Amino acid sequence: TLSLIAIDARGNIAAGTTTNGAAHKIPGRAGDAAIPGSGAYADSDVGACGATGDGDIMMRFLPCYQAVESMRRGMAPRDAARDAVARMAARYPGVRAGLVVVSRDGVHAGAACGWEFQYAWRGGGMERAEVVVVEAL
Amino acid sequence: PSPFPLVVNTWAGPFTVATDAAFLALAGNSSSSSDPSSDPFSLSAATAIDAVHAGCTACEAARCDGTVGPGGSPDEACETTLDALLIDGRTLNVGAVAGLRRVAAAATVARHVLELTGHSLLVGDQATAYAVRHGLAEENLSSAESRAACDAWRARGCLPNFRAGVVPDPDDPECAAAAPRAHD
Repeated sequence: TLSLIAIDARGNIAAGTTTNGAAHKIPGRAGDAAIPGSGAYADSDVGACGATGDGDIMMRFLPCYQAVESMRRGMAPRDAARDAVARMAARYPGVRAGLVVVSRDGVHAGAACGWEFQYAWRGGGMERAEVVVVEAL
Repeated sequence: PSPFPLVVNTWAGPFTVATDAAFLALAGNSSSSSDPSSDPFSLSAATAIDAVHAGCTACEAARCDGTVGPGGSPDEACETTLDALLIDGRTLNVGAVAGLRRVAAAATVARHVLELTGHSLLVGDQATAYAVRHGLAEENLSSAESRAACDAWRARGCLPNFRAGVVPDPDDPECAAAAPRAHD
């Protein structure tokens, strides 16, 4: 699953997802990527979030909505990402989830549980994308 | 130095094609070869939503690690279906599709839902019909890889699927070990 966040030069924020979902799913199943606040969320006044993982669990927690709202209430991106992941892990200890959260001023951080998660980023005058490895909580 | 424009996305490796496509769209160096005059979502003055669309579209075309775009993650019936979403953080407007059948450009359909409807989410065959009415082509989303994966899954004695309370039991440890755990 791709979940992507973009902030343009004017500070406008958008987010999106695209995926072919989980393999061997029951026909008709929709994953979290299509659910606002689960696979992605963005508010230009605050920041944005992208997510990947066990979508059937993640859509029950709207982790990206949670993370953005946590930033609105003052949390730093890293803390907001970890809080959203921890809420899922508390109820589903085996869940695999990865979140990347970006504040409106461009600070980004990730959190994961159940696996080692990676995210890529490119900003300003960077010539190529850089990769951040996020260890599981 | 300013951190903007800025693109951040899940995963690395093949997924950086999306990072680069979105970043270059914002930087005004779109690699799109389409005629801007015929492109309803021209990147000539790319905004954040243009960049997200460009990044998602690039990943779909590249079939990033097999989990994005056509030809991956077959369902029980061996069909590949797609989910996509775009959200504009200025307006909190959302366009999304789920269980999209036979149309490869899922992010583009989501863009149409975002900008050309008052809805947020279209699903299944009716999302396909909407996409076709907007000029997108219907095609078979299977690939040799997805057909092989589905055949192998069906050939196993235990089906590591998403059903619960049925036989074979997908939670049986032997079944769980027979195939990697699928995820979004």
